[in-house]
Amino acid sequence: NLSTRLQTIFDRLGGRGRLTEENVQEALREVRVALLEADVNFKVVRTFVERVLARAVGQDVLKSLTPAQQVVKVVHDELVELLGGSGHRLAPAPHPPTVIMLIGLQGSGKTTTAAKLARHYTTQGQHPILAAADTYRPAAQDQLQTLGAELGVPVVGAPGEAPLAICRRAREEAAARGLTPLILDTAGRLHIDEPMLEELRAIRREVAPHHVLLVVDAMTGQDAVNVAERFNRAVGIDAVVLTKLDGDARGGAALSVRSVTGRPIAFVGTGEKTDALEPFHPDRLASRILG
Amino acid sequence: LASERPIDDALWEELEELLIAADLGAALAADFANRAREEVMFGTVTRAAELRPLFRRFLLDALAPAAQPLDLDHRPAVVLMLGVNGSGKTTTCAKLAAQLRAGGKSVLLAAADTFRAAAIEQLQRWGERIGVEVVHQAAGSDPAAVVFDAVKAAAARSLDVLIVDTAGRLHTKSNLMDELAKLRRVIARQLPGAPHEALMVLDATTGQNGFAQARVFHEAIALTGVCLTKLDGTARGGIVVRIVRELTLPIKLIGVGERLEDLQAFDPAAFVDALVP
Ligand SMILES: Nc1nc2c(ncn2[C@@H]2O[C@H](COP(=O)(O)OP(=O)(O)OP(=O)(O)O)[C@@H](O)[C@H]2O)c(=O)[nH]1
Ligand SMILES: Nc1nc2c(ncn2[C@@H]2O[C@H](COP(=O)(O)OP(=O)(O)OP(=O)(O)O)[C@@H](O)[C@H]2O)c(=O)[nH]1
Ligand SMILES: [Mg+2]
Ligand SMILES: [Mg+2]
Repeated sequence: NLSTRLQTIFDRLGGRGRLTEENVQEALREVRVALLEADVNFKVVRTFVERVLARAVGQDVLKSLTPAQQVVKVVHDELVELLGGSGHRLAPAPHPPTVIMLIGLQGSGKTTTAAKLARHYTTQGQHPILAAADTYRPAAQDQLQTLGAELGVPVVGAPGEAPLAICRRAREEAAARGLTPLILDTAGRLHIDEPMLEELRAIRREVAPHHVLLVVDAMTGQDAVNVAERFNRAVGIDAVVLTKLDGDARGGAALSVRSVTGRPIAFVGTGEKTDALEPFHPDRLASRILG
Repeated sequence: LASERPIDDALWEELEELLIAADLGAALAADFANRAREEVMFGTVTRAAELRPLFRRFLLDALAPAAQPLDLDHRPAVVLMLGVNGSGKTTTCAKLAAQLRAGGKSVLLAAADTFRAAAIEQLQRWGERIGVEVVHQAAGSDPAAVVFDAVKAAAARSLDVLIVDTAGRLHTKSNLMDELAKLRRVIARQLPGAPHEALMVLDATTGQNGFAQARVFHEAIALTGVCLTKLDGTARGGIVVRIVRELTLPIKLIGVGERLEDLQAFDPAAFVDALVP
């Protein structure tokens, strides 16, 4: 792993009490490889490594750590700082319902996450409502209806109803019944599909979501930067949900998405069941990314 | 000639980053760059303009052998579709069924994802749309029972192709991998030689984890190939280069959209041109 590789470098360079530009540069080549292996976008890696270099050089090696451990610590701390705080407290709207909208690529986990969020808020004593606004994928509405029924959460959306009409009706229903938050599930779409991005903008104009969440698969590779950047520019993102973290993907896409959008990661998906949603812990993801 | 670009560190970095950006991975990108450097050292390449074609040639050499057609020369030919959650298995089953049917084959689908909400309905909707029967049981039933019934029906009716859709599963979940191995055994026991295709459906947006997926699925059930989906996005799916090189797995199909016609044979030349434009 990274620590062992760095240890080898410092052993060879001769341990001294100070991290010099030379020994840190060599160490950072290893760090770069580790981050790329972890799927962090190569441009994000470049910026990150520069920051670590600036932060590490000239540092006195702490008495308790070897130089290798010191570099790992600087890298880890820098990662934690960049990944940001745990943003899972989605602020309630001043006037209910609070509207949460889920967007993202096909298969990223939006529908499942919508149900997980509904369960999350139910366990907190709230009364959420779901909108099944994916009218494209066969049985997408059935999928959310089934999950909603399991949770005792109402689901709005009839076959043949347009996505915009579903969202509008769901909002009216939420307001009328005093239900909050309203969680909108949308169809998966490409970040380069202009008409589908326009649909998201139309929904956004219609129901004014307070939180637009980009749902990102933790195994996403270099393309995460393009996806996040395009969705953010086309629709605007407030926070991110990183799914399928119960696998062994290192999750570097999270750093890419955070870097390019500046938005916090609110939640992580850790399984297929509706209880598998956790608040984001930057330190845990940092360790995972470093391998 | 004065305006020609030099072959310098900046160019090597740019070319390597092109491969990394396509998800080939740092190690493989460095490997190809080193081979290219050798060509420059030996003088077989002297101009910067020759480097991209050189990289394309390396990639084509690596990928051309991977382009193999589906082995459907059996009656019934059984295709098992598998892979991690959300990769595009169900949609690929529908696409393949539609295309084979359009080609005059008799096709049967099996809804062996009995776990996920509305998974059976999703395949049934597709089946209705394309006029292909979907063997299914109640949600929550044993996938092995569905597979057993489907193979029995396909054989009894002398159908041309049976396509089995399975539940998404992360390769890290050993109990789910065991279940998949069991499904394969059920098929093999009923029909020696089957499944004739065990295809891992891989999302082209997947990074380095795609290799772990292929390795583990291959160890668990002996894959016959990979179907790379969502190539209509901006991800290039370069992780398949590593999969082909290290696991010698064929790439049999690519998904290029959400419609029934958006399934194509793997074309190495087109793929390489997209990787290194
Ligand atoms: N293991 C695991 N599977 C997940 C997680 N989140 C979602 N899934 C699974 O991933 C697959 C895709 O999830 P969906 O919720 O259908 O994804 P989606 O984004 O709504 O897909 P589209 O609507 O087609 O774009 C399903 O098999 C889910 O059960 C997670 O955190 N862990
Ligand atoms: N753009 C694009 N989308 C695709 C492609 N293949 C599948 N999809 C979409 O990806 C999403 C997931 O597809 P599914 O077929 O449900 O995936 P799956 O592997 O069966 O998912 P699980 O059964 O939940 O594991 C759907 O929205 C599909 O329309 C493709 O080639 N391109
Ligand atoms: Mg969905
Ligand atoms: Mg499926």
